[in-house]
Amino acid sequence: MLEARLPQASILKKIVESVKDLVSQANFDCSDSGISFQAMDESNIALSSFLLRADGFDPYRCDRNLSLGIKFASLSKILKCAGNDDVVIIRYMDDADILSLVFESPNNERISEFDIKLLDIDSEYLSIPDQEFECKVKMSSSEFSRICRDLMTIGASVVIDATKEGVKFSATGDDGSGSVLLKQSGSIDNEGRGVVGTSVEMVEPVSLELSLKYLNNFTKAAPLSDSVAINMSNGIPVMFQFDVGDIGYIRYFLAPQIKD
Amino acid sequence: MSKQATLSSFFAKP
Repeated sequence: MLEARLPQASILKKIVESVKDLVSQANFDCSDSGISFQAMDESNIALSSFLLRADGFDPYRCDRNLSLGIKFASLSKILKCAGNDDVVIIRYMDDADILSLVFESPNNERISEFDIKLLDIDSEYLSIPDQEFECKVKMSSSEFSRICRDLMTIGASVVIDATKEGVKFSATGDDGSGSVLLKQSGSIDNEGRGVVGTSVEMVEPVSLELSLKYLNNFTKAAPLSDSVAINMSNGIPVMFQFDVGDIGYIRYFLAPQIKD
Repeated sequence: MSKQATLSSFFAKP
């Protein structure tokens, strides 16, 4: 059986919102180390994954490895019934075909329970090589969202150039072109509001062209984290990582656009 | 012109 109690429903709500438009259904893999998932979009261009470590739940119990097939649209609808500050208890009894979600209000006066039908999904796992990236950019996630949104008005793809100076996002379209350069900075704590600066750690400069449609989908994870890590090497898929507090992360891998 | 690559050309299917 699985029983996992997450103190804040908002975390699960945000995770589901940030993958549901990329992936329609996927297996949630549960083990004694936590709950994870990995799935590609239909066109094989983007891979979404997340991990919530067992210590992020209190308590967490998973007796054996489970693969629970879930339709994101259904899960998203059910999670809309949970308050942001509700506690969520995820419960699965062995050999059942449903997953139970219990929402408890903070004062424990309202307890709602929903069951979601599980699917039998034959998912294809890709093994992602454990690689060192040539360049690691860390920047504000809200700034990343703004840049992707702004450049979408110009073109369908963005070129990300990372150098020691900083990171530059450029787009070109039929009506013109645009670019945003973020210079490398320290983390500036703006009156305690924790404004995240931009940092670039690199072995060599990287330049990659990526589809803005996908990047705009990835920005749905921005509410989970103040910062986003963009890990890049020339000519291979980019990894975007949004940390979920210190209990896990959401990662997106995106295949680049390559010159003919 | 650029062409969109797919992930399966980079990541192996076990």
